[in-house]
Amino acid sequence: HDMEDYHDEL
Amino acid sequence: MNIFRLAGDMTHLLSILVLLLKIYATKSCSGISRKTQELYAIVFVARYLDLFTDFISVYNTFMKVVFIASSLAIVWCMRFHPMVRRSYDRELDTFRHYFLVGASFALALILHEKFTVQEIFWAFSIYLEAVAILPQLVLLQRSGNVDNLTGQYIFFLGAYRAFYILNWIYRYLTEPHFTRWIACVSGVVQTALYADFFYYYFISWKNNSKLKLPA
Repeated sequence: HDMEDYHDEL
Repeated sequence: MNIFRLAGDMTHLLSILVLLLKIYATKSCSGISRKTQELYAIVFVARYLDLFTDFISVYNTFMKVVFIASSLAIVWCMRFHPMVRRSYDRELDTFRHYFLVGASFALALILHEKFTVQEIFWAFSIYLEAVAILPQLVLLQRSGNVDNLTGQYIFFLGAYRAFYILNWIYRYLTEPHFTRWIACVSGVVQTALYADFFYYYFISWKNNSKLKLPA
């Protein structure tokens, strides 16, 4: 998983 | 993480603390829409399905747990706490909020980042959050008068997404391939829905008068 796959915002 | 997003998350947390304070201190939920609180509980459960699968940071996980737990606790209080439930404005809180759930889910099936369960539920939670305040704003229009804590609750709730818009502008300018169209557009719509409330809140604050919304 690179970053944009994660929703790193709440 | 940037200052705008941190300010947004803290303002969001503050809005929930103000609401918990109002319900706990006054043992009353008059002026609060239970339907809006139920929509927020759905938003957080649908958005944080990755709570146990994707670990981003302690902060991220902690805040997700706080948002899920607090929203469920508020709905539980408004439904089952003997004193609180008696003060619920049942006859004023009549917005058909299940339409909002259906429409948001239908839109998420069409507009999403990837056609996976998690991404569809994430987009659903983003769209639903944008409109979740509607039952609350309708209830306030009907009841006319807004008590201080309720007014502050809605003010902070509206302000948090405005900070997120600044966060998205900042990330767009500083991160090469940052695009969050779904969250951005939905966030702008969400903040715009508060516009009239913000206007009357500012007027009442300037005149140091009680917040009155035109019925």
